[in-house]
Amino acid sequence: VEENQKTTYIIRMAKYQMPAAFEHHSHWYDSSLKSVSDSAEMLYTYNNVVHGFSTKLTPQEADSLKTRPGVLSVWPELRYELH
Amino acid sequence: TTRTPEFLGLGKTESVYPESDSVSDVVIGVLDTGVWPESKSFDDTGLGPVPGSWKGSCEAGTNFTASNCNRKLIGARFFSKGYEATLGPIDTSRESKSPRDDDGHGTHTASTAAGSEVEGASLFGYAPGTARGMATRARVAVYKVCWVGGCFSSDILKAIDQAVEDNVNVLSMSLGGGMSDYYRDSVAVGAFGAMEKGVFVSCSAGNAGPSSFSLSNLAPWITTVGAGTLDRDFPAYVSLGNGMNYSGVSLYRGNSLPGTLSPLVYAANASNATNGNLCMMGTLIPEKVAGKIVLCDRGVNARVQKGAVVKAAGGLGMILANTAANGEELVADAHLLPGTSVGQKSGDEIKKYLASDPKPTVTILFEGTKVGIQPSPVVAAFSSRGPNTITPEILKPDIIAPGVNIIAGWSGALGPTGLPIDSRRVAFNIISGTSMSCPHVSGLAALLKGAHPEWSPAAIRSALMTTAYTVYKNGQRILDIATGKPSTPFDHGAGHVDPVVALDPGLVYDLTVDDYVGFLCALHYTDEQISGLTRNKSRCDTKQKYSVTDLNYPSFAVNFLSTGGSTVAKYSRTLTNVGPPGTYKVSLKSETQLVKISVAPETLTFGQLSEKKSYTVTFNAVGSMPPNSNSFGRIEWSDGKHVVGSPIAFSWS
Repeated sequence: VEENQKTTYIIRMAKYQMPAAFEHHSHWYDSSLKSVSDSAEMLYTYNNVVHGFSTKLTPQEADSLKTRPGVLSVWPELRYELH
Repeated sequence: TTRTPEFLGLGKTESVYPESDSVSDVVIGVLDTGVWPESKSFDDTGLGPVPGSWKGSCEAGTNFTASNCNRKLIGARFFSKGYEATLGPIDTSRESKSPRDDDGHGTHTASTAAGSEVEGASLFGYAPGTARGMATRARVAVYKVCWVGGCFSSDILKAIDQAVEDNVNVLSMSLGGGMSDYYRDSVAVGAFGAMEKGVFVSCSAGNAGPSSFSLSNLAPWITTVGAGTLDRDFPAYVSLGNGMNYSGVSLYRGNSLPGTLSPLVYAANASNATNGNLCMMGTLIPEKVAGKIVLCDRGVNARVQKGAVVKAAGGLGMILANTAANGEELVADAHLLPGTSVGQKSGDEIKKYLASDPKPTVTILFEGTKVGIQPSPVVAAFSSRGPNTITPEILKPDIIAPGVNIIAGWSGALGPTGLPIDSRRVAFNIISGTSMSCPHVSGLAALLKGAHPEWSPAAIRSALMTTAYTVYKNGQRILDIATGKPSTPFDHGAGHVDPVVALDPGLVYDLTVDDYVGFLCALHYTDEQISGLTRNKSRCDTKQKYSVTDLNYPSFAVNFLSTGGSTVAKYSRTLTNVGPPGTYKVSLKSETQLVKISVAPETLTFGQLSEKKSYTVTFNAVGSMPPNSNSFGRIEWSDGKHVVGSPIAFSWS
């Protein structure tokens, strides 16, 4: 049931705020994600046109991720269509 | 595509774009449904080595290996994690988990943008000719982000992210989502980052026309492309038993109708369903349809599916009538039975005949392909329209390009109708939409990038816009098929693209990343929203006064309040010289006397290349119009050889 409650979110991070403790931003992203969910997996990390990652979360997990340092936005996935 | 190159004046690209070889260093990234690599449009004969700057790759997967790429199709990737996270693992028996195109749309758009020349192309003999993309020597990299279940934003964003890392020069995206604000729209967010890296991004405007406020992909750092018609048609007349003939179009090829007239029946009278007029699955009564030609109304289900429904019920043929939504716009289809599409007025006349004659009869006369059709281009009814719902001060769409009945490469995985029962396989197919007009502009942008490698994405867009035309050769204004009247900048933006003139625009409205950040500040974006787009600590200067109207855009949208409010609007613009030295004089046109337009200075003299000169336009409303009124004008700078034209849209609310 919990899995079904999960939605894909795109999380944008202020990469320049990465704590010195982390060697690589992907470790910081992973740590931020693990701080709100033990089971969530990274779908993608984004490095060029945005900084951040995407993952599946419950709404509650998404809300708590918003409060994490360096998190700029947590947006639910949108579906696009061909024209 | 066939016919489009000639229609755009690119009959012989070499004569127009002499540096055609530099185009072969330009890479067009196409985010779509993938590619059918066996299509001859991706033949790489005559192309040199892959550009040294290229970092992309050819990903293997279902029915696709790295050997499917070549010096034309230099990259192929697929992105399905978002799709699978939502809809579950891809069923590889139904769709290819690879860059392979199971839909046709991606092959069509990629080959429109940059397909190699293919002689003897046609769809069942329709639209015959040598098919070629806009930039036949540009390279193509496909990024498959659209699947049977849709296109998901996390996949789209990763594809853009990867395409930029791969070093594409142009991004072509014939897809759109809702009209959420720029910072929430993955296409807009990704496009911002791509623009920062010098990538030209063109997107389809959407097919939600002719309603106003129906545009997609509105960000000012995206080139938003609407659709117009070509000078080509596929007439298939309806000939009634009362001797009346009505125009229609069709791509049907197959068994002919009987040489005599056949009985005609209206679907609504051959069905027990309340919406029986739509010829939807299972709604026609075979006894009432068998051996007859059926009149169906457009709407709800796919046009070609209606034909399949009539055929399954034993019908001989189909006449598909437009409704008010599509008016007189005729989109041709490769029907599975003798079928034709007629406009709303003709449909109404046929229905009157049906009601008046106890034994109505009809036949359909297929005439094949006709070229030289006038007037053309006209704005397609389906092409989405402005004003801009997110930022009314930015006029959108930017431009229109051919998007009706466009022939281009197709997938070998399905038939031309895309229907499961359609077992035919074709190398080229004819389809319509702003999905087709977008890759036209993507390919033309690649031509410009090849001719002017130093031009920014904004300069390329400016050149395409300020040289677009809004009148036919006879001086008449471009028509809107939805109204039968002249179209407006909310329909055609700056006008119809004219790549020959765009090559030498004289002056351009250039834009830098900082200009766009200033625009976001003017929109009162928060620091987080701006950082989400710029990926750095960009901050708005609290001491600076930002204005949306200062964004150096090649067009003008001016908004007044019908009741009171500010009656003076100032817009500042900067022109960059990309041509020879010259003195440009301004000329103004306006449909309304209610707004006084003044420009200072009225003359701009450029002594050297890349020199910049600024001017200010003041719009002074001396009267008012009722809410939701619009009027239009035009600002042109000319040195006698170049005309740098910008549309103006006035709106009262």
